[in-house]
Amino acid sequence: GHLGGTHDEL
Amino acid sequence: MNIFRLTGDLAHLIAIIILLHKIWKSRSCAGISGKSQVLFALVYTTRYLDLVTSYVSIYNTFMKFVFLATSYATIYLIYVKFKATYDHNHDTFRIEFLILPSLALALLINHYFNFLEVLWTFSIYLESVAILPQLFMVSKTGEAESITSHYLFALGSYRALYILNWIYRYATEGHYDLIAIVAGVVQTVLYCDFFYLYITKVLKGKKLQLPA
Repeated sequence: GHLGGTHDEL
Repeated sequence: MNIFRLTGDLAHLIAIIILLHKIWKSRSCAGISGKSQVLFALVYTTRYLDLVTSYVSIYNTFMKFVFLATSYATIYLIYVKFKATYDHNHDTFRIEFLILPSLALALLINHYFNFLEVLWTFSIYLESVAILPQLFMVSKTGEAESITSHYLFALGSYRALYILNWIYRYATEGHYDLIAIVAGVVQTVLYCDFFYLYITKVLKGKKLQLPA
């Protein structure tokens, strides 16, 4: 699953 | 953010700085695979396109710019400034055999089928094999300078630390990303034989000799 569709990791 | 991801990002940054510093100071890119550096620049470029669409944190944005800038600077040093020292004969891995399958797999297995997400997925798959030309070059030359092995150790450690980060995030937030996890495990496994040689040899002051 994703944080609101954005990727929060580098 | 957690300590595993923070130290992972720092290990990643240290690896990039070690390499850039080595090439700049020695004014030579002997023993360095330009192809791997091209793949890393491609990984960051396709992964960080979301710089223009979504904001996560100042740290996230800053680090993305740093990774993009340093990866292109490294390529510039290898293929332009010190190209006379670039070892064409040993940097022969066919990177199209890494790029095309990664792209095909990204089109087949992804979280969402849209442009940015497929490119992000491509960058995840490509990053997991991007070091192969460098490891291939070290095995062809049969050895690596100790500074190059420190670079590889830091670079390999970064994704190993990310695995701990993913375990931590699953345990504390229930958050996980299977694509990143599977690719990250593959990426880390590729370093295992190098890690073994690094710990048993380089840390004892010996030269890194890979079985050719």
